[in-house]
Amino acid sequence: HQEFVVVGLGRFGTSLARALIEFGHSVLALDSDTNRVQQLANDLPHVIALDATNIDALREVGVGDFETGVSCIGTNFEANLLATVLMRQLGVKRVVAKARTRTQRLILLKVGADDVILPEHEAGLRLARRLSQIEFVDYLSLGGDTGVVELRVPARYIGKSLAEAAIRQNYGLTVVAIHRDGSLIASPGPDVRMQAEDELLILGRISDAERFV
Amino acid sequence: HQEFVVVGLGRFGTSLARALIEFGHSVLALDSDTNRVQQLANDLPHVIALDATNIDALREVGVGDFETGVSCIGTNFEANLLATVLMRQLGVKRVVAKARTRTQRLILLKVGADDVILPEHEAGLRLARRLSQIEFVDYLSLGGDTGVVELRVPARYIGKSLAEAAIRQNYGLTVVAIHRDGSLIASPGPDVRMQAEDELLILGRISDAERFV
Ligand SMILES: Nc1ncnc2c1ncn2[C@@H]1O[C@H](COP(=O)(O)OP(=O)(O)OP(=O)(O)O)[C@@H](O)[C@H]1O
Ligand SMILES: Nc1ncnc2c1ncn2[C@@H]1O[C@H](COP(=O)(O)OP(=O)(O)OP(=O)(O)O)[C@@H](O)[C@H]1O
Repeated sequence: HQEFVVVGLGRFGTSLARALIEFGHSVLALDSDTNRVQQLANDLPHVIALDATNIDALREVGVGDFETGVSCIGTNFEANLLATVLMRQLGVKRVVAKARTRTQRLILLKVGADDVILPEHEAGLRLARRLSQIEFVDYLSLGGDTGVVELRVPARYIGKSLAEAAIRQNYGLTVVAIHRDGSLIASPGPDVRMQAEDELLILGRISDAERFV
Repeated sequence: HQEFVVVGLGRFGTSLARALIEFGHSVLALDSDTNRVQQLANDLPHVIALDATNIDALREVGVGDFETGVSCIGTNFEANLLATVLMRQLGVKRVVAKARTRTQRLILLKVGADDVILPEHEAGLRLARRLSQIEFVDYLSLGGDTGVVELRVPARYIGKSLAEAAIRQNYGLTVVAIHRDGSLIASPGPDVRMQAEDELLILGRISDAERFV
């Protein structure tokens, strides 16, 4: 159970605040737009109208006591930047910000943000991975081009052992498990022989997995 | 190797197009803004200035032959909607659109989009999961109660080796990789020592993983 302060209740900030509450955490939600605060009053337990570029206002609601603060102000970059800096100054342990461009991200990191999210850029990358998956049975993303995929054993490997297939040597992929008849062979040894209908659990770069199928 | 048409080269569309190309797919990138097309001319192999609300223009560049089309027009919802409908009409097999609000999403689904992305909303939810240490970072289902989860290393294991932690003996879980500083230690050996901020890739029953966190 953690405590978060979320500044800026646009689509990103509101979605973040609601999800954190759903996961059982405490959220203090702040926005300078009184209409927005009114709209959310019955939705979020602690929502206050406040200008996050005003250090006294932030101090007054105890922002410095929070472990994590997230600045989700979009259009007004200066306000986003200042809110981030002020949360850092007041002693918030982990400060995260959203940004709209890579340049904004660099600046926010320079002034002390621990992490900066670029929702549109990341969503584009994530969709690319998902659309690229028609060969894959399922997929877990580990950032960048790397992930774990479950995919049907390619026909050319049926009857071959893992050592004979030399998958890591040829593709840089690790077979971490074989899913066979509903049960799992975890960390299969080099002499394990692949069978028709096997699902292979593969760890590595997605671009390598696409060459492999 | 798949073929995609991407309409609208804002941050989302551009990021999508670049990632698909990086994964080895063919991408036809379209935008009505000639300046934008110029900017991207050296970046994307096939980028054309085109108004995606013009069915003849779309037909002329063979959009109907593509398996997947993505409409990434943000501000002008009518254009986004029309581009989606036209791609559907021209015979694109899978049509995906991005949207800014839930209402827009419902409308796009009604007119035939197969999938609609809300980048800001999804990014808020995803950040909530990531910041929420007891939640799984990501998850791949293998049927039944079994899966692969990526989760933050529990505090009690920081500084311990995998052998000392005896995770398989105590929980029946296999640590198939450690995700550390953006890189991956696949099949870590028994003497590998866990560090703060590590993400563990765990294979096994989800109920065991929940006891483990
Ligand atoms: N100084 C400030 N203090 C607190 N909240 C602020 C401040 N400036 C702007 N905000 C709030 O931040 C919220 C999000 O900002 P804005 O709408 O500009 O970004 P956005 O990028 O369009 O948001 P999203 O994409 O998440 O919907 C708005 O509700 C706005 O009222
Ligand atoms: N009719 C159209 N045909 C083709 N492209 C279009 C059309 N209308 C708009 N676009 C392009 O779509 C792109 C993205 O749209 P816009 O910038 O409005 O959305 P956005 O939501 O701000 O984008 P992002 O958030 O992805 O940066 C722009 O480059 C714009 O030129």
